[in-house]
Amino acid sequence: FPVSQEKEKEDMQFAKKYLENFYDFKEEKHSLFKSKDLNHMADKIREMQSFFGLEVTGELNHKTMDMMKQPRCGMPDVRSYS
Amino acid sequence: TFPLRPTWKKEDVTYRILNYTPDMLQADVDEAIARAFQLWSSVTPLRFTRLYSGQADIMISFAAGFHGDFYSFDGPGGTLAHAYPPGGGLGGDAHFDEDENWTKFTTYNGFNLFLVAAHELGHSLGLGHSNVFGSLMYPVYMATDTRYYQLHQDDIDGIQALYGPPRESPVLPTKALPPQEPTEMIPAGAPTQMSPREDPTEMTPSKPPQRPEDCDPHLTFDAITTLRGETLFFKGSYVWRKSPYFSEIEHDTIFSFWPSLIAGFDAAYEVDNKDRVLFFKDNQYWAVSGYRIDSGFPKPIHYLGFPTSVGKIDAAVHDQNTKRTYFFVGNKYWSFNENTQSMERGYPRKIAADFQGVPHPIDAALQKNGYFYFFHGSNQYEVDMKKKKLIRIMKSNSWFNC
Repeated sequence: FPVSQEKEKEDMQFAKKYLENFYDFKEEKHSLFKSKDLNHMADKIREMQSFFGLEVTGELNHKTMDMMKQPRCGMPDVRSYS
Repeated sequence: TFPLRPTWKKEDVTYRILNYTPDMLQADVDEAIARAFQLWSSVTPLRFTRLYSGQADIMISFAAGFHGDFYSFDGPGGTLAHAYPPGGGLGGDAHFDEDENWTKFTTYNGFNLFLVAAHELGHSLGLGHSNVFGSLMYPVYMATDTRYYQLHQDDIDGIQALYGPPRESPVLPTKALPPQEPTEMIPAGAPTQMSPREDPTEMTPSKPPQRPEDCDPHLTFDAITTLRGETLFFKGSYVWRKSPYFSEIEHDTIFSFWPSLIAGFDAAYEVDNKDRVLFFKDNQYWAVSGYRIDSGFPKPIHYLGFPTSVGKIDAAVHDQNTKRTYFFVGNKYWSFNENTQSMERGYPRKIAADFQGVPHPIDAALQKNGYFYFFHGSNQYEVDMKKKKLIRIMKSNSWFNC
């Protein structure tokens, strides 16, 4: 459903945490190449969208955010479990 | 499975319940965990024995926040639980987030412990997540009627790839045996959860009715409501979503927005200044805010002031100007004052007396752009409420850019 603007930043943070927890996303803390970092995140978003059968866009659209906010199991969805 | 496919190298696996959640009776926790293990033992050669002291293979505990492993819990919602693949130490252990509300029922404001435990024990036996919607190992929680819960074929294939089939083939299909006494105090008439298998997008033996075409000239609706500037059209388990932000009509299911609500609403309306939408089905109603279902629902519609002779309502629409909500039942209608939360005096009145030219029963009603729209079959009637005048008649699906 419609998201108020100020929430978008929150959503971005939420999504990063989600992708770190479940899709082995590692944000380069001091990456010089911001664009590279965003591409990496878009790849992880695509991986998550593909897992859940969502439209694979690489963008944090409302359906992707909705799915991220569903109550779920705490184990990762991808296999790089350590 | 997990990398390197860890499994228990034996058929007799032990478990121990280290502590209990205060949300449930201990006996109910014991039963939920035992039934969850039974799901897996019914399709494998594995046998599970409960220990009451010492080190068991699978240690089960409830904890909140940081609890001594690398995966702290996150408060209510979000992560519900996690479990580790077979192995020593933490291996096999299952942790449940105490910040959740655990329940033995299938309700709207709590998580069913049996369902979550069955999923986590799948991990304890070596299964990873599945992307098969409706399978137990799907990562997202789905409220489901658990009385006769059955493993999805995907779950059975996964666990039997690790441990093979049971020694003797089970006579009965793999069902969680119904508990001794009905643990699901689902009140009579209350909706049972849409189990994923019942979700129309799932393949089920009796195929659910297909979604009608947007521009089918015979398209009718069960209920229609606005929601935060958008308009949602309901029919059966399907939702058509019209948004001012997107040109195309989005196709969803009720299940995708409110998994624990049932399909087939009778009526729906939004009280915009409370950011609240109410759904009606038979003699009950629910209130939601966005995706969240308000606690304490469903409630009987008679709480709103209907006489007991009214068993269900046909349609409802809230007038944002007058703060009145109109409920339509058969050939009559009521006016409900949202401020005083009470029915107005002098009602019910006859629909024909105040809405000339609008046939009844009314299937659905909507207020948009200052007009009211009353839906009857495949037609809708645009009415200027101030003048109480019928403006025009259109096809019900004229909102879909046909």
